[in-house]
Amino acid sequence: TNILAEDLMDNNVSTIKKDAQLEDVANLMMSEHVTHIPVVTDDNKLIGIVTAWDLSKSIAINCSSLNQIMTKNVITCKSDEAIESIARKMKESDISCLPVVNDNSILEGIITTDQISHLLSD
Amino acid sequence: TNILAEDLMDNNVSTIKKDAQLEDVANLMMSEHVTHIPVVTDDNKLIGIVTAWDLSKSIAINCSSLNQIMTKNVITCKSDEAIESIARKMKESDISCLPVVNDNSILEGIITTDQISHLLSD
Ligand SMILES: C[S@@+](CC[C@H](N)C(=O)[O-])C[C@H]1O[C@@H](n2cnc3c(N)ncnc32)[C@H](O)[C@@H]1O
Ligand SMILES: C[S@@+](CC[C@H](N)C(=O)[O-])C[C@H]1O[C@@H](n2cnc3c(N)ncnc32)[C@H](O)[C@@H]1O
Repeated sequence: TNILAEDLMDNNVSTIKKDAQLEDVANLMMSEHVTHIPVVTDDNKLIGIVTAWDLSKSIAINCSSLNQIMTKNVITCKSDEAIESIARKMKESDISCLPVVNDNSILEGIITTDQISHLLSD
Repeated sequence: TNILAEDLMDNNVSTIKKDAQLEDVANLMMSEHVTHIPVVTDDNKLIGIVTAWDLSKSIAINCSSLNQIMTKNVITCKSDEAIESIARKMKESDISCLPVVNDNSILEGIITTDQISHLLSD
């Protein structure tokens, strides 16, 4: 396909700050119906990601600290990247979402396996 | 494509019984690296589904009962169904997984948007 990240991405991304409580993260997932929430600074710089799987981990290991359950080494993509490359990155790392960032790590959007899968629906 | 559910599905599905604790569900998600767990009877009949999003909901609403957070009206598919139809069902209902069942509601496998997205990776 000729489809790029920017053609598909959700650019109205729900985000959270690193001092948030786990309840805040859970409430945001409920109200926005999402499972992946980038963690950003006040100027929207990406510093991590927290997902419903991470919240499930907090139940498994009985830990209530966002800092301990979030992922800090985030795999990302650029807005001009082809979706085949994005799909490959997600497959290789067993992840379901890639935040889209610019060269200064500023968050521009998010791509998920849901959106890519929707391309095949008839 | 000519791809059917049975060509793609994971037929080694992690499942849980309805009397499980939320910690059991969370532990199974961690050990199997999955986010969707069908709830079945002793003879593998599908009676519900619980996902990482549902465990996140348990944090948001402070509820520790599997019975209250699991989904009982499960959208499913058959093993001979085309993946385009499966992708459409998931898009229409905003869900990321469809359990594959036979005519007697016996669980045969599971399909996720991750697996469908992987088809596009180069
Ligand atoms: C290895 S995946 C397995 C479960 C499922 N595939 C998923 O993506 O949630 C779960 C972990 O991946 C992390 N993760 C999700 N998206 C990520 C990304 N873009 N970069 C790095 N880690 C990510 C989450 O924080 C979580 O700890
Ligand atoms: C509406 S989705 C929104 C978040 C995300 N798309 C996901 O699938 O987790 C979350 C809810 O869908 C439910 N769900 C997931 N797969 C389902 C299926 N095959 N049939 C019915 N409900 C399902 C879950 O139990 C959860 O309560």
